[in-house]
Amino acid sequence: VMGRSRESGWVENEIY
Amino acid sequence: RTYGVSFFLVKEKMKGKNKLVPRLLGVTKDSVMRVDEKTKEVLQEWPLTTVKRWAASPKSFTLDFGEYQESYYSVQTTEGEQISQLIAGYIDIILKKK
Repeated sequence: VMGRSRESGWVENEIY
Repeated sequence: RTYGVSFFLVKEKMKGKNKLVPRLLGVTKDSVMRVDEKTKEVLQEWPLTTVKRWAASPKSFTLDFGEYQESYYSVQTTEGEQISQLIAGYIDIILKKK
């Protein structure tokens, strides 16, 4: 997925 | 209020109990909502801007609200990856509009 880091299954939300 | 909402039938674990309750998890272009499976009443709605991160596994889907809510919201579902991709897609749209 573009511009998003996947670490241990979690996807961080860039608009949070 | 449910126009334009994608629904997923999931199971919620009742707090302190070992019972699973059917629930509809709704995803819109700017929010995620808990909806009563039978009455379709919106029980809770979280704007996507209040979701810190989320995780999908083959059997579950979890939302972390960071500062907005103390506990995670986790449900049992085999559609976690689809929910995850739908949310990611809507967030991409919001980001591209900026």
